[in-house]
Amino acid sequence: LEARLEQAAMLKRVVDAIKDLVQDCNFDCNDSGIALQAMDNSHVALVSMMLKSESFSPFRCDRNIALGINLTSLTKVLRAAQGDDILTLKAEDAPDVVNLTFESPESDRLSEYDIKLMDIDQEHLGIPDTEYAATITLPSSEFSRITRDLSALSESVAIECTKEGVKFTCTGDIGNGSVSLRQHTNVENDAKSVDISLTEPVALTFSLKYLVNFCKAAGLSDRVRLCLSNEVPLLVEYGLSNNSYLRFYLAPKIGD
Amino acid sequence: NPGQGNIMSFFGKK
Repeated sequence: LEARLEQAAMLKRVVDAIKDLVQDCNFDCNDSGIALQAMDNSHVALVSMMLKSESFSPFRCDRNIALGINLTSLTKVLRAAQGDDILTLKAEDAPDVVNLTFESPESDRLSEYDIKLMDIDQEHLGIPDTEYAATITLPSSEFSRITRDLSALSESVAIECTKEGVKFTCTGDIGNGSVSLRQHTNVENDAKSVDISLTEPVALTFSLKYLVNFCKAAGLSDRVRLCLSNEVPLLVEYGLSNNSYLRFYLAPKIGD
Repeated sequence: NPGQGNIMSFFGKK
């Protein structure tokens, strides 16, 4: 494997966004790119990352390899990279280590690290293709704000989407709260728009602790997409350039 | 964690 990223910031942010949710992960490398799928310890949430080969330049992967990496270790090494450094990942066939180099675009500084790999016996889950009943695309900062504000009151949030819009409601010991958003087009700045596409009304309840955690990815993208259907996991997607993505799935709370 | 669904009951093992 040899994969060169123009900006180390992308990998730094991805790892930062998932490291509190999942610890030891296989980075599955093949000629289409680098993928990661992992559940949190309590099997409530699933992280699915895809960094397409087009996000790297150049990208070369001659044989499929799984790089088992501890994300705490990777975080320690990535801390040594500046956001605008050029980052190159390298691994041999049947590797013991993954090699990372960080090159400063402005100076002749080159740093190089090896991280020991681990054997991780990870189960891959089959994520079915789903036609979601409701898809909401909103500013990622807005979604972060809603989850943060409501998590101060309650452990869980009900998300209801109807043709009127989407409503986030919570009930806690000190009282209750809600935030409603309507479809809204911002003509000055499309990134601030709220798009709602609905085929049938949905109402689901989720743990806010996980949603707050997912929002650590907000720095990766101005926009976030929420996909919901009744009685299936919520999909929270942060799109990256070149069709790469970071997706989180969250199992709903089960009704009384 | 009562009332919390498990992701594996929605997405089967590959």
